[in-house]
Amino acid sequence: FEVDRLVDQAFLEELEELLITADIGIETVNRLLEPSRRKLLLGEPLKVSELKRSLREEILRMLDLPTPPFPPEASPAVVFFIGVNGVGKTTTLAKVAWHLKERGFSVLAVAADTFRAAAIEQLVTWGERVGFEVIRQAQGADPGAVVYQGLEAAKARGVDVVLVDTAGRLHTKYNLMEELKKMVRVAGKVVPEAPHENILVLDATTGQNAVSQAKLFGQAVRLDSLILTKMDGTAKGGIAITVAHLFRLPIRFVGLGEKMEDLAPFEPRAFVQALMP
Amino acid sequence: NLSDRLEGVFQKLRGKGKLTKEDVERGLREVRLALLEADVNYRVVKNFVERVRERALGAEVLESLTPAQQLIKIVHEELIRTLGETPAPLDLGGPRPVPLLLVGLQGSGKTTTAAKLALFLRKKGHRPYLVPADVYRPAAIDQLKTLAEKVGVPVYDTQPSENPVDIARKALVEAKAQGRDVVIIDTAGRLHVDEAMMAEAAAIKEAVSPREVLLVADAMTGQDAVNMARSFQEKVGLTGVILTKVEGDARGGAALSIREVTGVPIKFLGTGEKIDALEVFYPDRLASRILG
Ligand SMILES: Nc1nc2c(ncn2[C@@H]2O[C@H](COP(=O)(O)OP(=O)(O)OP(=O)(O)O)[C@@H](O)[C@H]2O)c(=O)[nH]1
Ligand SMILES: Nc1nc2c(ncn2[C@@H]2O[C@H](COP(=O)(O)OP(=O)(O)OP(=O)(O)O)[C@@H](O)[C@H]2O)c(=O)[nH]1
Ligand SMILES: [Mg+2]
Ligand SMILES: [Mg+2]
Repeated sequence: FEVDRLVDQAFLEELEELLITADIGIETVNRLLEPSRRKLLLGEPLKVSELKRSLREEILRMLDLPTPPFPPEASPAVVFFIGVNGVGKTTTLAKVAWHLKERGFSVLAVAADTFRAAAIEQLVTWGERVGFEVIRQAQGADPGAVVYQGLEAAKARGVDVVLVDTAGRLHTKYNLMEELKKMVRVAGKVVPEAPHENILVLDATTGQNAVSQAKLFGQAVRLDSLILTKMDGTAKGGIAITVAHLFRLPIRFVGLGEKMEDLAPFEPRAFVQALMP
Repeated sequence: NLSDRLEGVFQKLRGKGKLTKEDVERGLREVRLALLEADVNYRVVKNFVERVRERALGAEVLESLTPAQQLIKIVHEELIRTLGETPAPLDLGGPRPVPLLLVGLQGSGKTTTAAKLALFLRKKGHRPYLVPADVYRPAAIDQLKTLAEKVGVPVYDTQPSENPVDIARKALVEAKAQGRDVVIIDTAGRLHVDEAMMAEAAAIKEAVSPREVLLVADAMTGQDAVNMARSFQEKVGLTGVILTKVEGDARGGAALSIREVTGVPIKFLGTGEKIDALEVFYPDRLASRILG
């Protein structure tokens, strides 16, 4: 068994490296380690196990956010998948569709990425694999028009949940953020209160830029929750802690691979345990 | 930004006469902070600051009338030196057609970059040939075929049932028959910890002996950049890096980490979603934004 050692300078440095390499961000890490650093300075003894436990509890506190039910309680419930390029929005939408179908919900997808090569085909292929219909128009069509058509179809068919795929876009691009705002406005005109949930999809390999992403996407549209993808890699996804805490966004799911079943509900304790074994 | 922060640190020392070692250490702490905020890897930052410390504790800072400026200058120079001060061109040597292999994590921008590279080469008078070797991602073949048409470059007619090693081999034969001089092979995104997929990448390389194996990496990558880059270098072997999505506000510290840990030169930057958004890499602009 491991003898419970006392915290010393060397251990705090080890811990700092652990937390920073998990992408938690130096500012948050300093705040987390501040009490123990002060204790060390004052010569107050602190056990390693005690420190680790209190850090885990502190991070869990940061992740403890009100989490409304999913799917949102509306009919149809309208969910937008948004985020920067390549984070896994389209694949995640397909996984969420599979998850919802497993739970007995009827699902319709809207191919509102009308820009990127083969984006529509990608979603249509997923629709065939998972078993959901995709409302689409030609590549180059106005994404707002596809949202309009998609939500009208959802209402007409009495579908439970509409999942809207949007084009990857950098949060720093004014025109693209305006386009997103317009898509959200259109949704609200067709279905009252839509979109009921705007999910910001974050890639676990992302560093501190995730904060800027959440900030600027959040300035353009209301953000409701996060999905953290690619957690099957070696990145720890620590940026999700800072983003969740700063913007009060619960993490709904984590992506754990490229297949339709590779989506798991976010488990804060397991996440923190993996972060700080 | 770092310049202001360093001015702030040294400002308090005005009128105290010469800078002391402690003052410089305080300045180095700001440098460390800036680099960590920029996503440079923890250990890479440690080594980098160590290199800067040696020069920073010399007369050029301690006896300077503008120590903040001097420190920034040293840091900037060291960054440029590490990132690669002389541009490293694409290696197009050897028998025609020259194979170039693109590898990297999921979603980093390989397929888009393959097409950008094809356009770049076509504009330079080359006759590139695109090869879709991703048979896993839904509509990946479609995606590259669409982009190939857009840039006016012929593309191998990959069938989803083929295996990537055969695709690469057959495509090279086909490209040669068509008199093409460069073959750009797009591969599936893969995790560096996926043994089977890393073996596949190594097998493709083995089959076609590419002149370049280019790691396509996202500019917003965080601390994990070192793990994945080191892994790709060890398991596949790299000759260059293309950093994508650089036109956003990511500080791009991953570039420094990747370069430091693999020693492989950054050759291009992806600077947008349009097919002409590819630039040859010059270190000084990236150095400035890493510093913030
Ligand atoms: N390993 C792993 N790969 C993932 C995960 N989620 C998505 N991917 C992969 O990431 C890549 C990009 O996924 P997409 O769904 O196309 O991402 P996107 O955000 O829709 O991309 P754009 O629409 O181009 O912005 C694909 O190769 C996916 O298979 C995950 O949880 N784990
Ligand atoms: N803003 C921006 N987006 C880019 C850049 N390069 C690629 N992208 C976008 O990033 C997303 C992913 O690009 P892909 O080319 O599909 O990436 P990939 O590496 O082939 O993805 P996988 O095959 O799934 O691993 C797409 O939305 C691209 O348009 C760039 O330089 N800037
Ligand atoms: Mg997509
Ligand atoms: Mg691809």
